[in-house]
Amino acid sequence: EPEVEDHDEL
Amino acid sequence: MNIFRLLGDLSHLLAIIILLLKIWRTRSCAGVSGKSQILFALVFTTRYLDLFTNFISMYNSAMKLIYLVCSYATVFLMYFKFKATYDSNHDTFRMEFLVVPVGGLAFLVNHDFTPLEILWTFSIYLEAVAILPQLFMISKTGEAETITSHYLFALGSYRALYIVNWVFRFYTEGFFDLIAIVAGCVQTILYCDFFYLYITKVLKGKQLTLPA
Repeated sequence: EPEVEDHDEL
Repeated sequence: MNIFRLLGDLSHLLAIIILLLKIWRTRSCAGVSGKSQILFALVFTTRYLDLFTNFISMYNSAMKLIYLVCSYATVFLMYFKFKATYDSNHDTFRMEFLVVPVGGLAFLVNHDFTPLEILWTFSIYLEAVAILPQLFMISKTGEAETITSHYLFALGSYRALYIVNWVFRFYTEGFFDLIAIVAGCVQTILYCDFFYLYITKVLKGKQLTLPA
């Protein structure tokens, strides 16, 4: 599961 | 950004604007759950703490600001300006029954055990169930104003469109965020019976009434 760095979704 | 996510964001923005205008122009928040609105304000607050530290795009920052301002404005109108019209007798869902388990889960299941990430995870889980007080209130009163049902339809559609966005992103970018996807599915499933009532009743010009 790719580490989700900065959440780009609202 | 893809069309599904853009439509989802616009549907979310539409829902927030519909509710704010409904309360402002009718000068009444009858039939609206103040507890759900408090939970939504909490969702945006805990999710957008990175508003000033993590710049994604003008669109992203502008929408975060709009969501925050509108959600707090709605809570303010409901609990202060038009408090006399707030139906607290029917808005009785215990918020702590949502916030406490969601808070615990955010500590246990997250991508990264850091304060910002745990708060983001908390906001994702909380958003999935934040509409429950509103749906509970409608089930108690047995009906909803047509404008409130439009609000709920737009609000439910937003996360349904996000699910399509996640499928699209998985196949085009290989991106997926399991926490957001699972919570988004739970959130959308909670609207299913409302969607059914909305499509079979409201779209035919009838009043949205729940079978008693």
